[in-house]
Amino acid sequence: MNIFRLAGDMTHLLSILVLLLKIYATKSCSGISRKTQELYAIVFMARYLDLFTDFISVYNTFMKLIFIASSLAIVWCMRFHPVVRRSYDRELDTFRYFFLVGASFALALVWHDKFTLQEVFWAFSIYLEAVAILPQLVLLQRSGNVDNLTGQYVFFLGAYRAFYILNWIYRYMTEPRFTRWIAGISGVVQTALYADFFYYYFISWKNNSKLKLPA
Amino acid sequence: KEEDDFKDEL
Repeated sequence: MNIFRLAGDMTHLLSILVLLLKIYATKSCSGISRKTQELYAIVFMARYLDLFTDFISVYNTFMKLIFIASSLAIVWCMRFHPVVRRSYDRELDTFRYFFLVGASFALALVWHDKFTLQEVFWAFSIYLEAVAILPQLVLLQRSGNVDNLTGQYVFFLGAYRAFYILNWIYRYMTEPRFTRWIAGISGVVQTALYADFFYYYFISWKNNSKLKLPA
Repeated sequence: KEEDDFKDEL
């Protein structure tokens, strides 16, 4: 564990807490893409297949459980909670994410560390996470003004993978033979997808204005 | 090889 990876994990946890706060405090999920939440639930379930077979540390197991439980709880809220589900922007959240799932799985069948079920699903989860934010970014562009908590949620979600990139650079420099090409390249793509969001987020912070993404 | 591509990250 290094400071970059810890910062990444804490930022990721923070993004989830901000999203839970937004849904709980406002009893609303307006501006949140359910499709992105569903993709993240798939990402965590596909990535943590080793949850009960490989014990790495209490921290590792605890965080995996938090990520799986929170993503499923958020999807459940957005689908079945009688109050929250009414504020779902159904007509705006129309990104056809089936292609993202299919393409990620196809790529995982081709490019993986080892051709085993666990490794193919791990690579699938890495590729899928890289594109999972797309429905959310599309929804933000369509829904015009973005409430503060939603903006902070997306910001922290993008920032966590940037910390992981620093972590991979650090490990590459300090650990012999450390390579994480699949996660590294996907992580760069994932963070790059946030580039324009980060730009408009910075502008709104500098001008102290409402966050607005151009349509 | 086995140990260093061990998935220890989240």
